[in-house]
Amino acid sequence: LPDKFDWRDKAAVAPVQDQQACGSCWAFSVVGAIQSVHAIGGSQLEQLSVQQVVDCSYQNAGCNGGSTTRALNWLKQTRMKLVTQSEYPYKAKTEICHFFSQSHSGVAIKNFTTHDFSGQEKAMMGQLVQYGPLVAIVDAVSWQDYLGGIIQHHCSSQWSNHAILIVGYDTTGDIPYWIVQNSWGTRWGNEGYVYIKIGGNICGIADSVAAVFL
Amino acid sequence: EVSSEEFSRRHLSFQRATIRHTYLNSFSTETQSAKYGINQFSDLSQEEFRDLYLGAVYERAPLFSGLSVKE
Repeated sequence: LPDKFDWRDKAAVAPVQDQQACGSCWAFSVVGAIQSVHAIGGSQLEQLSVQQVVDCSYQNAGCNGGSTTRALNWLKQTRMKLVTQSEYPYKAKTEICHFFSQSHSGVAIKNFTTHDFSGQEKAMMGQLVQYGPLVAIVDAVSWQDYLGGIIQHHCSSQWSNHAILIVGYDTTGDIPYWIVQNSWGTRWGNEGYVYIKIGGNICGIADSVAAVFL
Repeated sequence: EVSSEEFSRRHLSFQRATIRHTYLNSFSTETQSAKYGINQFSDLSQEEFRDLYLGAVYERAPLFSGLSVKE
């Protein structure tokens, strides 16, 4: 594995977005992974509709929260094509699902995997490099106050409450860390990103990690 | 424009946040360590923050076996 790896360097990560006062992190992380893997596959990077997932993933609760696994499972089972963000813009509230015809272009997933990588974060690095940005669930209670730097404390595992997108890692410095894209806008953290120490399952980052396949 | 009641509530949340920051930063001993302080969420109570921004439901995942499906 390379000492450092960042999918942003390969133009495969869309800009940081802002979920606003809506518990839709689960949709942002899932859509973020899909649009990245789509770009890695040779397509142009384009922002796909988070609102479509918020409105249509019926097993989840829209702005009241949801599960990344359930959202991915729904996308896989229904072969629902995600349309672009401009065709189905984000509203930061749950609305009625808008359907598009089968002939309408969009991006569908073929499969996904979800694993617990606790104690195996090196293998998780391998998955990131091999498959693309990873969807993960973390304990983000202390992130309310985060300004920047590498998180090493104040996070628990097994109490996850927030979905994020892991886009890279860096092991070249004293503290190896994951590069994580959040969905709270660019004013938060390191221009919308948060760094989490690799090893020790900090914030539960390795508890439930998904890779998507298109 | 907020009512005086809401202003008081937000002010209290803000004061509590500053106390939290002192505690959280006490662990930040290295230059690269995380820093905690005032940001756009500082006038929210911890409960409000959880309700508004932490919307993921955790579902247990199988332990990674180290073997791919092909293997």
